[in-house]
Amino acid sequence: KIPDATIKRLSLYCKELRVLSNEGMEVVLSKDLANRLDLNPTQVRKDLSYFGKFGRRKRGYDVSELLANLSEILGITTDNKIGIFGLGNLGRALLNFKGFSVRGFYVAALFDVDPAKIGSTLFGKQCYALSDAQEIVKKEGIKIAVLAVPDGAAQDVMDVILGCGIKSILNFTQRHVVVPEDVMIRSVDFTDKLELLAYFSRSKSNG
Amino acid sequence: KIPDATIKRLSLYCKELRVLSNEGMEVVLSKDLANRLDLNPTQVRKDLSYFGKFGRRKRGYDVSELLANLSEILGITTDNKIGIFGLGNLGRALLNFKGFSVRGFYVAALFDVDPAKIGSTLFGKQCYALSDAQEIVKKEGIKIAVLAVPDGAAQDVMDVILGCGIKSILNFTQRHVVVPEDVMIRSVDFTDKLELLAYFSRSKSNG
Ligand SMILES: NC(=O)c1ccc[n+]([C@@H]2O[C@H](COP(=O)([O-])OP(=O)(O)OC[C@H]3O[C@@H](n4cnc5c(N)ncnc54)[C@H](O)[C@@H]3O)[C@@H](O)[C@H]2O)c1
Ligand SMILES: NC(=O)c1ccc[n+]([C@@H]2O[C@H](COP(=O)([O-])OP(=O)(O)OC[C@H]3O[C@@H](n4cnc5c(N)ncnc54)[C@H](O)[C@@H]3O)[C@@H](O)[C@H]2O)c1
Repeated sequence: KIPDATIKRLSLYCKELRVLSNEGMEVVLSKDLANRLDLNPTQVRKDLSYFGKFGRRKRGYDVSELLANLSEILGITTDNKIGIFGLGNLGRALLNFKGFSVRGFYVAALFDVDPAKIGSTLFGKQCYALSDAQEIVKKEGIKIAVLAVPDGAAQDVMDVILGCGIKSILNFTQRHVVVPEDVMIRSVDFTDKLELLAYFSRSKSNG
Repeated sequence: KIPDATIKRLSLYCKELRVLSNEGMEVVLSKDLANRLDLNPTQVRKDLSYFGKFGRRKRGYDVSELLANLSEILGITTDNKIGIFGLGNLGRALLNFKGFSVRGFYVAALFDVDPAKIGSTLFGKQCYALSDAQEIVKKEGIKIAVLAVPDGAAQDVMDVILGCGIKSILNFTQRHVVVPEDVMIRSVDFTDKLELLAYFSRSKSNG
């Protein structure tokens, strides 16, 4: 079993390889890739060794070949179908996030409880009633849920998502939601970063 | 000097204390607070000791008193003025984020380069031209910038923000931007979490 930390670093390597390829670099040494990410070159080589040989010649890895290999491993090349639960301010912003399609993520359906939103189409995506989630998740092959409902509704909607058989959830609410062992949930919270920045800006201005 | 890691934990303690106070808890032991956050009770006591005595009696900390003290230290009680740079999908969603006002953050001004947006008012906030940033940041006392412009414009707009004397930046772009030593930047990126979730959901379905 490959450690989560290695998978997380793979997505960092992909991000950096995309930047390198945009800059026109054709070859990269593990030590250069490591330097750009503040990592140890041995760690980079160890991570990549989990997945076999990448034809590393004396002069380094081929940028586009390594990017294609790692994208395949991360599943960036296949369509990862996403369902967005909660079509409010944040849900609508995520609908337009260009970073999804570039990484092989495809928003397949939207879910809400607001009658004014149910049945509408936004940027080509259909908004369904939460009560239809089980049928739509199955029909569309949705594997990942994005939770963007108000904090108070977080656990209830999470239970609906779990009832649809979804095992991977990206949680934007500020609530700590309970999930069974075999489900992976990752929460996005930037308020602790904001509070740290506020503390820093105050200590700066007091000179 | 208090370590960043301690300040970050303070904001975790505040979050938990708010939940406790909503649940009607009046007193909390450091070991209970630690358990709720998967931390070591000694770490909690050590963090709090940086800031003096909180009247810890044998029976624990007073929830509302500790919350008020920590909020004061984090500056949650004072108005932290924010400027949002880039009034696109994400910028507009952030404008409505209820989590700002509850933590003492106040969006003071918006900045964009799109003529259709400049001069407009959204949810009571005025959108200014980026070229007026220096004057408006000073007039409004903006201390924190939120960067929500397209990736390609990230470094240019960052240079404008630094030119306004702002030292704290929350970066939502996917670009790695360069800032001087005395400036703090924190980036928000959930795509690595999304790729990990996609990898997990694929390994699950191949059962
Ligand atoms: N707006 C932001 O920038 C932002 C940033 C970070 C986190 N968040 C978090 O994201 C969540 C959504 O925030 P928002 O600003 O979009 O709120 P919002 O109120 O604009 O949107 C919430 C949406 O969820 C829908 N909804 C309510 N109950 C539901 C239920 N039981 N099932 C399905 N849909 C339901 C509502 O109809 C609405 O469309 C919140 O938990 C918030 O803390 C928001
Ligand atoms: N949409 C999302 O859910 C989301 C999520 C995470 C991160 N992001 C990141 O946030 C940023 C904004 O994304 P978006 O979806 O809101 O894009 P968008 O294209 O909807 O909005 C960009 C806004 O920035 C303005 N702008 C362009 N150049 C500018 C400049 N030089 N100075 C000031 N304003 C300028 C545009 O006029 C527009 O209003 C991107 O970097 C993106 O990667 C977006």
